[in-house]
Amino acid sequence: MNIFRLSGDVCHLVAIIILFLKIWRSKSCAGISGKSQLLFALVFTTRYLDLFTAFISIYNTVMKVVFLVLAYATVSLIYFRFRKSYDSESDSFRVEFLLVPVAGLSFLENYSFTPLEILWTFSIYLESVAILPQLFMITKTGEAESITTHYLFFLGLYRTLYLANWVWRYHEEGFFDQIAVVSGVVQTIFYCDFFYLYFTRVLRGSGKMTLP
Amino acid sequence: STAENHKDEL
Repeated sequence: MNIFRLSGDVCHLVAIIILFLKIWRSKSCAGISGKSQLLFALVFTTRYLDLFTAFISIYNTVMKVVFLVLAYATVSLIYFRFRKSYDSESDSFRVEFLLVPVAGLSFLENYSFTPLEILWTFSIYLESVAILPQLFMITKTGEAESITTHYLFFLGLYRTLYLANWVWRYHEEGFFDQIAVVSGVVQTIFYCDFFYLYFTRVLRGSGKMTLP
Repeated sequence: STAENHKDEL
């Protein structure tokens, strides 16, 4: 555990809590992509199956359970409790265009051809693209509430900090996880355009982020 | 191996 890894995890947790509280308090999931949240729930489910097979640490177990619970709680707020506020018209990204290539790639490029490893690989690849329905939705509607952009900022910062964590671990431990690193770089690239808009429009301006 | 080590990350 190093400072980049820990702060990355904290940012990840903060992002998920921001989104959950935003929906809970406003009793609305307007502007939120239910598809992205479903994909994240699928990411956590397929990655954390090792909860049943391996014990790493109390920290590791607790965080995995918290992420799983919050992911499914968020999905249920969007699709059940506050379903009426869900903008399915704007959430029109075709997730099969992500799921099919990601599933195919995880069978082709993995560390070992076992169910748990393939599912872990699938979750890593899927996470790198899971935010695309949300970014697509913002592009389509042309705006995002500032609280939604704070969520995206922390979610993007989390994987960016993991990149620093992997550089650190490579130097300190000789640890290099090719699948996670390459996917993490791809994932971070997707946020670059958003980061730019976040700093130039949300933090310097006020209220909503509107696209040109 | 890498396949085992990566499990400590979230």
